[in-house]
Amino acid sequence: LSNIIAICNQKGGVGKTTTAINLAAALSAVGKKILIIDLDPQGNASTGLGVEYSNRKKSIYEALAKSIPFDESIQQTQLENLYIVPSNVELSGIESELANDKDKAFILKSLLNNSTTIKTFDYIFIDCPPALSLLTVMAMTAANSVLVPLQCEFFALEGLSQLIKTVDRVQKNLNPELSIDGIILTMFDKRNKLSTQVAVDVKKHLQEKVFDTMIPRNVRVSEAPSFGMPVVIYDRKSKGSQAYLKLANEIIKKNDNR
Amino acid sequence: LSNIIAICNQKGGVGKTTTAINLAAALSAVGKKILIIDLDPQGNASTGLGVEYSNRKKSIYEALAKSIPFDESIQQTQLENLYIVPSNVELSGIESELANDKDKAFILKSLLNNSTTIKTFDYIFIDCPPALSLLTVMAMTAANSVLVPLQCEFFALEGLSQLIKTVDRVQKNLNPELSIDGIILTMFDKRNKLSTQVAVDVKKHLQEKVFDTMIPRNVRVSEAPSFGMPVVIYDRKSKGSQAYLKLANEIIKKNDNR
Ligand SMILES: Nc1ncnc2c1ncn2[C@@H]1O[C@H](COP(=O)(O)OP(=O)(O)OP(=O)(O)O)[C@@H](O)[C@H]1O
Ligand SMILES: Nc1ncnc2c1ncn2[C@@H]1O[C@H](COP(=O)(O)OP(=O)(O)OP(=O)(O)O)[C@@H](O)[C@H]1O
Ligand SMILES: [Mg+2]
Ligand SMILES: [Mg+2]
Repeated sequence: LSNIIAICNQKGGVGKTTTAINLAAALSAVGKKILIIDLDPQGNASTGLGVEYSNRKKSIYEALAKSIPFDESIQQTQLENLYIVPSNVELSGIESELANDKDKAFILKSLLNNSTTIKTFDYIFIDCPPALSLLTVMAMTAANSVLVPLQCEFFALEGLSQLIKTVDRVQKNLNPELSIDGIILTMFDKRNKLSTQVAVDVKKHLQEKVFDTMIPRNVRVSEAPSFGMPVVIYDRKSKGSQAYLKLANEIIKKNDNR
Repeated sequence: LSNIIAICNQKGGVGKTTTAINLAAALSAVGKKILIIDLDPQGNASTGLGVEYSNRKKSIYEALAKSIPFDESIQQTQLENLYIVPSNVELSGIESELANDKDKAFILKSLLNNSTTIKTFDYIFIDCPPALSLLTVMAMTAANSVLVPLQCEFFALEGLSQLIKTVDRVQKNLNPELSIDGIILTMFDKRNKLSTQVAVDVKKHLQEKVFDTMIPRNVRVSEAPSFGMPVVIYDRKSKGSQAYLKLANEIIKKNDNR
């Protein structure tokens, strides 16, 4: 069975998309076959991997709306071993289109279960929008674990307990095998005492749930998407790249020990 | 009539809440009477203004659900002239609770129209969640203008055209007097070439719509919420405070010329 990992946090701008793109690229660089599903109508993961707007006609929206088979929505990125199901802006209408479908939370899960291509991937990452909405619940229902990027800022800490409650609720009602795989501290700045304080607090309360690797704030990370490529390709030697490569190794080790 | 301003951007983490809190505090410091409506289930504006969780029982959720009159949801903050309608986590369920109400987009507008207290405020700011969802549409329908905080980053630029299309749609179908008041460049870092590039691009395309004042990235801004106060109080001399005080003057001048 592949690892299906939902990347969630309802707080905006904490590094969900950046982590989806760069962790996936780092894992594909060491030979793992990776799929990213862009489940955010903003389509930032699709842009950050260089998918032109004209190539997003067969997207996760069409697959969820059942107008194309799921396998047809998968396309290769410029990187070997890295594939994507892009998103397009139609996705923002899905919540009201499915309002009266009582099984809406399971639609993505059943698409993945019925797909033959899915089984060929080692890891499947689902990039979620900044809300505890239907799209995020769909992702949590289809996934076997949740990765939580947490920006080292005060407001970001505030939302964590709400997110953990939502994961518990989905685990009880929709997906018994769901668990929080880990928390990734992002945009860490060791010169900033608030950043250090948040990191210390989170490690104290959540201990082994927090990955050892912290992602530093690094301007090369925010430049990479404007070139349509992950930072591990755009500037492999940068601090941001090195951190995502280290995180990829940490995740592989954690999974190999299961 | 009061100025009702919705602070919107579906891109997460761009400074919507930070702008709502600090612009409101700066205007209240020069004697304007200000109300903030926290329309984000995360409740960051309520936290950033020191509203304890125990004081959020009468929130925007109860007013929208019509279990209390709107005027009862207004409370004073620690600052003279600055009032807030807090939010609580119940708000995240409002979209599905109102799914079958065909007038749902107008609920907030009619609460404000029927309120006697509202007319005593000079400015009313509505802090929106990071999504083009029902809550954001409600805010745009109730408001007479939209302020758009735009982070000087590549992904933030991508969402702007979608946001402008949504404002146009609300203006045509729900609220003919709605217009984009202006775009505020946030987290600007003059040492970072991407940040400068984004600022140049936005000013070229949107010219007079972009406020002259740019908000610099400034660590004191991100520290202030952990003390439950706006940065203009926490550290008045900081670069962040000075920028928000300047922006407040720019907004007053713009409104006085109408
Ligand atoms: N380690 C980092 N160093 C510097 N900038 C970063 C880093 N990680 C992310 N960023 C930048 O911060 C911004 C927010 O990151 P990103 O868009 O990945 O967050 P998100 O959680 O996916 O946002 P949303 O909630 O809108 O989906 C982006 O402009 C991104 O380029
Ligand atoms: N000028 C600034 N300098 C430094 N940090 C800032 C600045 N403006 C905002 N921040 C910090 O950046 C983070 C994001 O800002 P904020 O929460 O206001 O954005 P938002 O758009 O309201 O996010 P959301 O989409 O989750 O509602 C916060 O931790 C905030 O403290
Ligand atoms: Mg994202
Ligand atoms: Mg906010």
